Amino acid sequence: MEIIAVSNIKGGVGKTTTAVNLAYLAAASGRATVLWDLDPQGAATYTLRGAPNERASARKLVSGKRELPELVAPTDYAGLDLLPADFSYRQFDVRMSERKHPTERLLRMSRSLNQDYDCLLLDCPPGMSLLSENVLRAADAVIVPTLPTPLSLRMLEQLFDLVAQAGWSDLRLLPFFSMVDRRKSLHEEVIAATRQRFPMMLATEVPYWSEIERMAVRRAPIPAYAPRSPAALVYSNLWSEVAVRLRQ
Amino acid sequence: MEIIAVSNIKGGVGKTTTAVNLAYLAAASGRATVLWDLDPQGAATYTLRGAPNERASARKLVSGKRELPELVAPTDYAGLDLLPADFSYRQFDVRMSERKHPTERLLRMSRSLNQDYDCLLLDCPPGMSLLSENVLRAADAVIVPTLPTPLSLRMLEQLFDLVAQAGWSDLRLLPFFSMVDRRKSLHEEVIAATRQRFPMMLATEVPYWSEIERMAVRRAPIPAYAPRSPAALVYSNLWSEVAVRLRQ
Ligand SMILES: Nc1ncnc2c1ncn2[C@@H]1O[C@H](COP(=O)(O)OP(=O)(O)OP(=O)(O)O)[C@@H](O)[C@H]1O
Ligand SMILES: Nc1ncnc2c1ncn2[C@@H]1O[C@H](COP(=O)(O)OP(=O)(O)OP(=O)(O)O)[C@@H](O)[C@H]1O
Ligand SMILES: [Mg+2]
Ligand SMILES: [Mg+2]
Repeated sequence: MEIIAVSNIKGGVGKTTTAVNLAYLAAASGRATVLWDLDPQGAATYTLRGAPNERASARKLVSGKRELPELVAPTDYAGLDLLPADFSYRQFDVRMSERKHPTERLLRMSRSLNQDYDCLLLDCPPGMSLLSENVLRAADAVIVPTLPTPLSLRMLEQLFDLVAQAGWSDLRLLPFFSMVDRRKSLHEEVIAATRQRFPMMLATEVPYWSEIERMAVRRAPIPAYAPRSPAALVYSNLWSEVAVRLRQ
Repeated sequence: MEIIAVSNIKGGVGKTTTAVNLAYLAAASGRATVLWDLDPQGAATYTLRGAPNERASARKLVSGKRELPELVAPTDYAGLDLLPADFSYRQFDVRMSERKHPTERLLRMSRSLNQDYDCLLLDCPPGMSLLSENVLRAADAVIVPTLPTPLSLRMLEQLFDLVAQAGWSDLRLLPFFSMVDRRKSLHEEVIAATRQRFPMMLATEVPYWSEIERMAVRRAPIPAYAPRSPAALVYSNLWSEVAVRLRQ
């Protein structure tokens, strides 16, 4: 099973929007996929019309009393299952810190899914925490939606430094530009500077479009309800690029 | 001393942009003000050209070995000081959970500032955590930048429920619309529905303007470098409304 995180410590950059669309496309490409909504706010769960599972509990999951396969729910889309968010997930940091190997708890929890799935996608909450460190340790690849702003450049520097210092050479970092408005000179300037500094940025850029914002109203992945729309094309380009990088 | 938090569990909604501009305006109105950047990413510290203090440490602050006044730094603006962000702040949840009264640690830490300041402004990281609960317990008022999206309505419901259930009747919740694009029908629809459901929404709406986005490039509060600009006027309207609500 491949573990792909969609993460950025910065908030509101399009993590959930990306995770939901790519999870749908991963399943549509034939991979048995499960999307785990790690954000206690549950935006991905809301978008996929899922609901919390009464039996979910951060404490029980971290201690091993409860296993992830017990909490999986189907979605309306073939090949795509969901691990719904839970309010108790806000306690992950505290629960993980109480155990041995606190930065490996997520990896250990996800092992129970290995038999059933080809791909585990993680929608991550914003913020820097013990959970975000767990995600970096568990993931094979991290997709990083990046706004074309000055602070994003700084965030990417911090992320690449962190990964280099920790020696995680097998972790693939896949940043791409999200919510791009090419009419803005600020966005043009930052994109040019960032591409020079980080040549591994994905080529696909996701524009800032109302059509994408409305996904939260439709509560469904865009390729599911508008497969030939410009937005669906953008996400399928993004997924193709990610799939190529995973095979390298 | 009044404690005013700028908080929203949702990421990327304009918390830091709001906190920096209102901190400047609070100081300009004659209140001795300190802005505490609680986000380990340090976006407010970056915007005010501050730097982390070597002696800052989440562990020492929570245990009382280190006091906040020791970490305060001046800014370029009269009457405005800064408590810079620190990378160790990502451990706040774990450190607070190790102490008695874990949800009151922030309030206790802030007491040492009472003598020196009229106003403590908190720029909060995104996410739901023990720190975010500490903020609700310590604050006299919480300013909530709210995007005009369907998920925001849900977030406001959750916040008001949480505050009502916890019995914090003296906590003032001050939501306002942030990053508004009135040309979008989605934004118009959500604003109308939200104002009906939450009549206490502030009247001031902060538009989605490049001029505001560029503040991250200027690295200064907008009223400091463009006092008569449309954006500066919007933030001074926002501050006036907040100041009126605080006196009620
Ligand atoms: N490409 C886009 N164009 C327009 N709006 C977008 C785009 N991507 C995301 N949005 C909108 O921006 C907001 C933030 O997106 P989203 O919730 O996916 O970000 P996030 O990084 O998951 O946020 P959080 O940090 O709170 O989890 C949402 O209102 C969403 O509808
Ligand atoms: N009114 C606005 N118009 C245009 N851009 C804005 C506006 N307010 C904020 N921004 C931009 O949107 C992005 C998010 O803003 P900001 O960093 O203030 O949000 P935040 O809520 O503090 O984010 P986080 O949750 O990561 O702390 C930044 O790039 C900022 O420049
Ligand atoms: Mg999200
Ligand atoms: Mg911020």
